[in-house]
Amino acid sequence: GRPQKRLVKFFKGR
Amino acid sequence: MLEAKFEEASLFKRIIDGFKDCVQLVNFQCKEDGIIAQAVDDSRVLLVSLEIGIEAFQNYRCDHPVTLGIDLTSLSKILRCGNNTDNLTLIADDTPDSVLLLFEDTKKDRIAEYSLKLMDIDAEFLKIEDLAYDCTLKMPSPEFSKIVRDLSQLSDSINIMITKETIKFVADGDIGSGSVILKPFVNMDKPQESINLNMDQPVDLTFGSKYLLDIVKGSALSDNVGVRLSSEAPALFQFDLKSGYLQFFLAPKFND
Repeated sequence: GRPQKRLVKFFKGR
Repeated sequence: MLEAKFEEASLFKRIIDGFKDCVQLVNFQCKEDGIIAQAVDDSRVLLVSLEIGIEAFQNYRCDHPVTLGIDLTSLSKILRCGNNTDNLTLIADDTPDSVLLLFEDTKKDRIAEYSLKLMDIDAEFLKIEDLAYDCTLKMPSPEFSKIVRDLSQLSDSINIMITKETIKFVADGDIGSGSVILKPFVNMDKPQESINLNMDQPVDLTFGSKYLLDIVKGSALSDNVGVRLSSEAPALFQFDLKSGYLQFFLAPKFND
């Protein structure tokens, strides 16, 4: 199947 | 001091049941304007964001911000001890080691009290900026739930394609394939059964079925689900509360 993207690059810690 | 009273324990149960299967350890931040919580699943693919506004409570008081680090598996055990129609009050002091859950059956003068030990959970609180989306869809949550459950039997991926007037869900797997096509429409008599679509750009995105199966557990919270899709950002699936929401941000799979 297709590889899964991660959230990391979209949300940054405060 | 925190005192947060739900008129019916079932509301808090449905909120917790809506995301306890994808994340386990969650910091609930209680402030004077309500309770917020956020957690990312272990694979860093799904982000859950919860906001319970004051209006969702029968009574709410929080003089001093307090964070409750909760293991949702343990909380669920205690929530099962109360009846759905009980009043449920969460009580904690300003530097709590535990949170008290008070179930009151007002008809029977029955009071049940449970204490849940809190945990130090080392989780960063992420800042969620408003993202730009290509398509915004609002549809009945039972229908969305059925489509996800049906198609996830066929494949570990579900493809969502939106063009101007068509929403298409597709699964293609080893045993065969399936698709469900919907068109936007307005039901004047039962507005909650309408399907609203706003499209700026067509989208063609693929999501892991297992994450979508987690997300549809939020369906018990609302008649509708809001779906926001973009080629450049995680998808947002939102279930609205009377005041507040349960949101799921889901990263898609890579396109071929």
